[in-house]
Formats: sequence, C-alpha cells, structure tokens
Amino acid sequence: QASLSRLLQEMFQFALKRSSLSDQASAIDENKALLFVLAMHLGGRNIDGILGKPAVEQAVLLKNGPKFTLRKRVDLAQHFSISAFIAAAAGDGLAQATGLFKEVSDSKGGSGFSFADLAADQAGVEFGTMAVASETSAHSLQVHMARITNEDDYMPKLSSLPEGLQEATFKRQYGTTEDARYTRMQNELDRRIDNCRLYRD
Amino acid sequence: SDAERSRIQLYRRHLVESINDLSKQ
Repeated sequence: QASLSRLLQEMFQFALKRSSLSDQASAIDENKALLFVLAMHLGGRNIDGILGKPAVEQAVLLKNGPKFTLRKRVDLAQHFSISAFIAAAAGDGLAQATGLFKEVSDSKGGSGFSFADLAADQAGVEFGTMAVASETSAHSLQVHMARITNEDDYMPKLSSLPEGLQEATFKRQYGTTEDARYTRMQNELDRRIDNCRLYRD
Repeated sequence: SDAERSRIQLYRRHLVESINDLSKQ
C-alpha cells in the first residue's frame, strides 16, 4: 500500500510540465485527463480497452500493483478520486449528490452511512472543482500538488466522524439529511475541508 | 475528440510508468 499523495505528486508533476509547454496548453484540459485516468484506475477499471490498446499493462497493475490509500484506507482514496473526477467532468452538484446517495444507500443494509466516506467525497469534489474552475485555479492546483507530501493538505482529518450507521440508527441520531443535527455534521465536514491548506490558500 | 483521446492515452501511460516506479521504491 502507498499513500495516494505519492501518485498524485507524480501525476501532477507531469500535468504541470505539459501545461507549461506552450501558451496554448490548457491546465484545465490536463487536469481533466489526469482525474479521469486516476479515477478509472483507482475504481478498478482498465481503460486500455476504451483506448483500443492491448489490455495488458494496466491489468497487471490493477491485479498486483500497489493499492493507493488515503488515511491508510483504499476505499477513501477511491471515494476521493471518483468524486474529484465527477466534479471536474459534470460539476459539483452532481458529484455531491452522488456521494450522499451512495451513503444513504449504504445505510439500507450495506456497510452503513459513513461520515468519513462523505468527508473523502466532499474533499474530492472541492479538489475536482478547483481543478477546472479557471486556468489560474487549475494551474495553482498543479503547482501545489506537484510538491505534495502531506495528505492533510487536501484530505480532512477523520477523528470522531461516525461510520457504519444503519438506517434506524441514522434516523435516531440525525433524523434526515434536512435535519439540524445532520446540518451540524455537514458544517463540521465543511469546516474541516476548508481548513485544508490546498482549499484555504 | 482526438486531442482528448490522445491526452488521456498520455496520462494513462504516465500512470502506468509512475506506478511501476513507485513499486520499485
């Protein structure tokens, strides 16, 4: 296992170099391609087929290569990168809704509603939004991420965020996602994400 | 578009190379 930061650093160094090649290069376009490839790989999808290439190299890595983690969890790296891609490709509204839908669905007999998953989703949305908001924002993300070492810069801390809440427990403790008790948790997630250096600067 | 497709191919190649490098470290 390896921190997602290691892979993000490598990928954004490449993006930064390519964006600097000419005046015509678009940092937004580079970031979109990067986030697509990253989300597909971490989501376990081999895109060699889509690209019309032999499906060998990436297939081997998917099977035997390192698993990338956030906060030492493979699932959080997946939540983060897939939300970042959706936000960059389709906008933050759809990306937020997708993350929340997954957790509500998990509370109905799956792994349970997880505020940690939601934190990774929402940090990913912030990241993906920044990646395409403007050329300036896209470039500044590349500059920061090309030197990234610390997950704290882009991923909030997870201490005391409840997880594994089944539907009945969730309803008892938070009511619905419109409830003031839920809003308090959402505000806490927002606060933690806003405190990450990447989104603060 | 063709430009997007070739850009994605470049990033896919770099992803594979990066992961291979990280595996060796």
